Amino acid sequence: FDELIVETATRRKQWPKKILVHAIQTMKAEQE
Amino acid sequence: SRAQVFATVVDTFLEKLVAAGSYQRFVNSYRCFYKLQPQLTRSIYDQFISQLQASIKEEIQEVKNEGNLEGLFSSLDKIVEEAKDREEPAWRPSGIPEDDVRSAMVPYLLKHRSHLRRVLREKEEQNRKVAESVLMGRDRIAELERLIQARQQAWQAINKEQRELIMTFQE
Amino acid sequence: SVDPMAYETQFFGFTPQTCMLRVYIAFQDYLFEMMLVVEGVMLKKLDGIPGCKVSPSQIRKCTEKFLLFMKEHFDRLFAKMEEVLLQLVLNIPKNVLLPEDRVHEQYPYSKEEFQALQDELQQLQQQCRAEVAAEQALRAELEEQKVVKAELEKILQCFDGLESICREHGAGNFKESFALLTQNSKKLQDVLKDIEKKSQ
Repeated sequence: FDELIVETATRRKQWPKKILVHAIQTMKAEQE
Repeated sequence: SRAQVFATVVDTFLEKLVAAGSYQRFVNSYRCFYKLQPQLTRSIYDQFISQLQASIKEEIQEVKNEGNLEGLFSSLDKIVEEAKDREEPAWRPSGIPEDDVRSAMVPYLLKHRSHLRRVLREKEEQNRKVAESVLMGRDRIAELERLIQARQQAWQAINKEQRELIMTFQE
Repeated sequence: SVDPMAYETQFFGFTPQTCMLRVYIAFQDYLFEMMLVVEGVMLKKLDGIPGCKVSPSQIRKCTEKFLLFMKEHFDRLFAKMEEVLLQLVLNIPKNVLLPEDRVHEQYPYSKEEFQALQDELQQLQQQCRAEVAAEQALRAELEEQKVVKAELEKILQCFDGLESICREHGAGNFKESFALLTQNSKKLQDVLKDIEKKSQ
């Protein structure tokens, strides 16, 4: 349970930025 | 600050623990040994307490280093300080990643929107100018065609004259 | 109902409870170790006393008595410490938002608003594409106009050329000169007719 909480919290902290990077790359590729 | 509270709370814990495990209590528990060796009992007790305190303090320091607690405490103090004017509860993860990640996208989308709006405005302005020169070009071509038509008619009129003349000669 | 303290975990990188558990276990181990050391020292000392009546099991009983007492206080004190630390130190007040989540404060977009924003971007992209296409069409027409104008100007130059040839050969305005010529030739004809009539 503890690991699950740490994993979830870590994702909540880090993944939005990662997803944003990929989303921006996708949009830029579409734009091009 | 959090670091001070943390240190104070741990020190208090230690003090109270030592107070609970008083020498009197120790002697009461080890009565048989105390009767034989009262001095030794005292020094064993003193060493026990100082070693226990030292170990616990060392452990706390280790936990602080491992978790970088000092740094985290001070940055959390700052974050809390910045939010001191807020009353209402702040946002918390909803538990639905799709919902939460959307807001992370919004600043970029807004930036992208203003970029597209600017590009579109520039492009429209540019095209307006090009459209103007196209219209001017069309007018120019119409005018040239009119000119040519006028010259053509003039020549056709001459042509008519010419035919009349030839008729005359033929007669 | 365990409070996972997920938001605190997001900040600290570990769950506060685990941190406290880790400290608890470490402290408890020290306490037990120290008790064993105390007992070891005593047993060693008693070994050195000939005809000593105190047995190791007696010492063990004393140790358990003291440890039981210490453990009870330890647990009570630790529970108090944990409660205070989880409340005052290892916690994030409800009104506090972590820096990485500031975006939720500034842009609390609902699903619909987000969709509307994406639709607007889609539409803007569409318009940009349309403008690019329009620009290509306009530039193509400009190119075409260039060719057509050149052609028409060439034709006009032909006419100009014709007229300047006429002018060079004294014909002035070509139309008038033709009219004049026609007139003269008509006159000539009349004269001719006249002469013929007279000669008959």
